[in-house]
Amino acid sequence: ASNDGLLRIGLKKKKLDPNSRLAARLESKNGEPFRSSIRKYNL
Amino acid sequence: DSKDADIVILKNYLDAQYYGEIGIGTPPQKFTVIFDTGSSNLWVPSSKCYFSIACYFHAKYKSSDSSTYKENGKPASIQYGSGAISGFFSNDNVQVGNIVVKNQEFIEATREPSVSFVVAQFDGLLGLGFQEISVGNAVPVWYKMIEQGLVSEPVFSFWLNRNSDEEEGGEIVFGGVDPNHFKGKHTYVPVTRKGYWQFDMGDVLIGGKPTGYCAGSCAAIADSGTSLLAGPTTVITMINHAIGATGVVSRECRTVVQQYGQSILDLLLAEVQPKKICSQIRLCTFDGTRGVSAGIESVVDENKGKSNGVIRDAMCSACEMAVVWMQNQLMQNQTQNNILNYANELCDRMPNPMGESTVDCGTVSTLPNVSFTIGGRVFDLSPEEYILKVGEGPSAECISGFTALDIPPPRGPIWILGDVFMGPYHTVFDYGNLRVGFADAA
Repeated sequence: ASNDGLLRIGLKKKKLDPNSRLAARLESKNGEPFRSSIRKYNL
Repeated sequence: DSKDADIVILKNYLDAQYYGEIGIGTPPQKFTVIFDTGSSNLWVPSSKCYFSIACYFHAKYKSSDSSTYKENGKPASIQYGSGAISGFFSNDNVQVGNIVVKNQEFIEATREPSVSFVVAQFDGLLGLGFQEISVGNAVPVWYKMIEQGLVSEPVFSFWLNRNSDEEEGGEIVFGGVDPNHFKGKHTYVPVTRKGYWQFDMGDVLIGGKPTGYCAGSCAAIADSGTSLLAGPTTVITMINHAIGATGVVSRECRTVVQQYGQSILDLLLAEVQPKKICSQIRLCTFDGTRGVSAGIESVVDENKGKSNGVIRDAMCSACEMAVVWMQNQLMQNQTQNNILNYANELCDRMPNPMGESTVDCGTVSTLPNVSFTIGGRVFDLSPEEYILKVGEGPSAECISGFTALDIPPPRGPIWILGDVFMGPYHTVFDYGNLRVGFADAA
């Protein structure tokens, strides 16, 4: 916040990274099998 | 809410790249959240989340540690494109910057089954959309800020720092705009449908040439919670072709262009209304406003297999796209041969729905601008602005900032102007006057 009456919130940013893209692909293509394997191995 | 489910599923939180910190409870428990103009609820993981791996990687809200917690208990769930969350509502104070929003309703997420949330660098989400799309009709944080007199003006604005060399991610300003972060004046357009920050947008241009698809206006949503810029396959395919982005070869598209291309062209030259062409060649039926797949009839016709219907649906869509592509080329006075070749080439550039396309990093500087007409002003995106670089050095990959998303009428077609657009253009969300404004970011 500052004395001009505005409330300023700084934002952090994250670079696109290979890990998150991999997760996106797992989610869209193999989401259910991936979740099944998590259940299978009691993760 | 199921009635809005078709829109809610557009969200792709995994790609959200900008986030900030808030506190919930007394004393405040810190959470990293996406400030998302494309949704309206606040949710964070709950300490009662036991069976989702994602909860173990993120901060969790513990109501018993807060002296201002008020029990609510109403169940809630939100379905997203990259997963879903469910849990229950609670009430507590929310600290944003140095102000405290009292008695805010929010969702304690007890299930986050999506893999996407495991790797996400944010804990939760703070929606800045309208209450009309709020799950459980919860009052959004922004409404409470206004109601409790915590901001001077009912306006908030976004500045996203697209300079990849700088640490600072950007700034959201509640109560007005920061003059340090934009140049010139904002171009304002009215909100046309309350819920999302939705407005009417004009034509999309590639290299300064109109595509024609949105000449009669398209709906668009300013969405800080989406990284990329999503739009109808018809136009994204044209963009992919112009920027050399990889696409998926569509057999139906090829078949339509090869078997019906000349007929489509003849009908366009005969000045038949473009929207009626695909029904004239019996690939769609015409409902008065647009083509409807003739394949839909196969659902009620037991003599036809369902798979046949699916193929015909695809043929209808391919035909409608081919009409737009050919019409666009005709307006540029191309020869018939060139037009057919162009349509055939576009079939190789069709994007995966909500998928990503890669481009050759070496060609980025030679690619054309892609522009969007909003409120009479043309907003350019240069290739450096719409191509995202992933990784460094020789292993770096360049991905297109455009992705395909097809929402059928009457709600669609819709463009989602995510961070790819909100980076170069400082965006004002004017709640008091129900309008959205864009100016060059500084």
